Amino acid sequence: MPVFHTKIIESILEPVAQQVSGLIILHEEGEDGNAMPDLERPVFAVSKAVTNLIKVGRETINSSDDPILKQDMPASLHRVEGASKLLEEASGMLKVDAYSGPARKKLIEGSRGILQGTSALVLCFDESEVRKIIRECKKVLDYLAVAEVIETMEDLVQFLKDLSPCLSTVSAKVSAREKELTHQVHREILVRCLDQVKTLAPILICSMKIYIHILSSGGKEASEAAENRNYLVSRMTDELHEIIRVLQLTTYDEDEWD
Amino acid sequence: LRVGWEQLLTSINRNINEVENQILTRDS
Repeated sequence: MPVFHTKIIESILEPVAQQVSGLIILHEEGEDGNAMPDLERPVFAVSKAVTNLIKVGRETINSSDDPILKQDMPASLHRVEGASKLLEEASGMLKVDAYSGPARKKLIEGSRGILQGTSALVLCFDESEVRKIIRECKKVLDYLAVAEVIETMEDLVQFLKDLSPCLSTVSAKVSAREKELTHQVHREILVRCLDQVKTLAPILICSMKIYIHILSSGGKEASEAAENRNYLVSRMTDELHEIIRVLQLTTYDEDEWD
Repeated sequence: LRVGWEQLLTSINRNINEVENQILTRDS
């Protein structure tokens, strides 16, 4: 049974996957002694839709700035295109001989190919979307890495100005992604990590303020304050790394199925 | 069998349209 890791992918692919497997079983079990129906009209509709999809796909490849998408997507488009040709050939052959075995084979191959090709396409897009979220997470990580060189209030204000919009973006995107996932454990980890990041952010800013204050007043506890700040940075960094890790997971935990 | 294939091709058609929508939505 296929398992899809986001709700949108599941809603698109699941019904077709079910039907393709149903028909494959039907044909393979040899319960198909009857003449095949004329499939010219529905096959033509599929070809038309595939032509359109190929056009949209190519435009997307050309306009995308994601090198991995540019590299991966053409193969799925070829897969769908080739599968559609198989369906057309099968339909032509069945018009001549409604009992043709090779035509049935081509029909099954074509349907399977369209399912695999469209799956690959949607997954390609989904991975690209995940990479966008990860890029935002990495921006936050980059800002956190400079926290320890902030020694004045002016720099802290700038630091906040830079960090806040990135944190908001990460928060919104991870939260939206979490709602899309079908895997409950992954969802819970994302919620927990994001909550931690949101809780720790104001505490980190506070610790940075304390450090700057102690430093400017020549206090002796500066190293202690720096240690506290660094601890908070490392906590936030760990949570963000965990978010990045979980965002990239697509497989299901076997135990959960048990 | 007839109904099965017609239904499959109809849902493949819908599936392709959905994938296209998905691409267009993500793209915009």
